[in-house]
Amino acid sequence: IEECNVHDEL
Amino acid sequence: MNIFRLAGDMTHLISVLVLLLKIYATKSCSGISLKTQELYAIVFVTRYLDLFTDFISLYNTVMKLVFIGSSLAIVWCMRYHRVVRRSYDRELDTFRYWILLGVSFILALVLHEKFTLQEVFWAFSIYLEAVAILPQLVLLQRSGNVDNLAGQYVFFLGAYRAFYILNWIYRYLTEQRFTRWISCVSGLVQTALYADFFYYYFISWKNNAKLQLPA
Repeated sequence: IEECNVHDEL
Repeated sequence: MNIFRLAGDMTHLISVLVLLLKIYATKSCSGISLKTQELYAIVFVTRYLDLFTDFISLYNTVMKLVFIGSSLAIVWCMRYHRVVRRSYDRELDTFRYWILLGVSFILALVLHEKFTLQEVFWAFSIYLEAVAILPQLVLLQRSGNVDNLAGQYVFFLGAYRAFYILNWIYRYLTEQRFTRWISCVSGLVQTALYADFFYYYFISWKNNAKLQLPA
């Protein structure tokens, strides 16, 4: 699964 | 992306635009704390280290560039623009912000999601942003009368994180794997710091009077 701890919020 | 986060980002953008408007329209930065602006520049630079490594979306990248660019431009203006710099309240803006930098960094070394350079700096930027407004709030209390644009700037800056709290609640309820405790707790602290400002801002708006913060 794609690493989901990439911070997608500003 | 959800409506709360979009509202939060737009409110944050408005706060930056209000500040840029104030500085460029009035050629003055009276009532604005340079220390808070420098802390925000550090917040954005340390938070968006992944700007060139993780592409989330065009919106995300553009907004990151806008926040980094505008915060650096405001710091530059307040420091070096020959007209604007004269109106900087140097003797009132004396908050010892090294404490905020030190405590945030130590906290980031202890509390982070992963012990990598990027994650430690990300946590640092989250903690720092929670307290970055302190020099500005102290300056407003010391300078007594708050001009409209400075008051609106702080108001929108506080409101944006409140929208983000709604966003975190929404994501927690809709995404089973959503846990961002560092952001949530920091965001709550950050918004709480504005509580008294919001109170006096609301009173002044209700009485249609000038915003007066108790010294």
